[in-house]
Amino acid sequence: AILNRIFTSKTGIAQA
Amino acid sequence: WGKEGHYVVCKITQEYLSEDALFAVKQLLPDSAHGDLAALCSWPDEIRFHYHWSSALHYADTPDFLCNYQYCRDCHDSYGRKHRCLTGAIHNYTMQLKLAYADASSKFNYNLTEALLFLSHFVGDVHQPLHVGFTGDLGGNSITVRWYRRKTNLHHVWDNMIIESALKMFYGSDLSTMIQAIQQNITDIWSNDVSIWEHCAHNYTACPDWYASESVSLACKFAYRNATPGSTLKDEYFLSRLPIVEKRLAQGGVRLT
Repeated sequence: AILNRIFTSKTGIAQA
Repeated sequence: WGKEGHYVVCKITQEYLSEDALFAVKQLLPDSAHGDLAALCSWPDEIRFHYHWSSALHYADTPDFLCNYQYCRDCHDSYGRKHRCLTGAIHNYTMQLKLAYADASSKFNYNLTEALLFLSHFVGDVHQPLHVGFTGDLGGNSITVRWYRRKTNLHHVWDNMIIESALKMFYGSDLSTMIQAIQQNITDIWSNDVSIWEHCAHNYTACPDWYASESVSLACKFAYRNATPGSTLKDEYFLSRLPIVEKRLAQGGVRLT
């Protein structure tokens, strides 16, 4: 799920 | 995990990559990988003493006997430097790859091949319960136990021995047979769980703190339990912990995808 989300642009990134 | 564990996680990942993601991954892999991400998922273990700064990124230190995970409390290296831990590394490399692919003109010049390999390795590691184990026993590394007749330590049991014994006992010493069995479970008994595993709150790209919370809870319930220093771990421990290991490998693969 992470790589699929990274290589398609739609979601935010978990803030540390 | 050891070599086999990372190979399993990344082999599972490759099965479920979207077309775009598979294209991007193949672009980032060096020719020597021949398009196979799994071939390089142990690379961060091989260079951890060459890239000394990367060594602390393979684990997170939970305070002794606490069975929960808190980023602010637990994500730091042995010098107390914040964010230098397994979950901080997953946030970092997720961000590097996302920035590079969300904005092609991004001015950052990150090494995206290394970012992909570190991210793939660390998403695997955060699903190994003792990579989020207790500080005092070094995630089980200083707990000496016997695995059947062999002297070892509890961390090594979870990185390697449970998988190696499973391969011998159930999979004809063939890693692809074990991978197929786990993939079968993903499509059968765990099919309703997969969409939950994939999801992150707030639609985040990755949620390593949640993965770490699951791991430290499993460490308390399964890894440390009945594994006191000097104990001999045999069938009862192996057969009850193998399902946990296989499910964690599956979750690591599905979530990395």
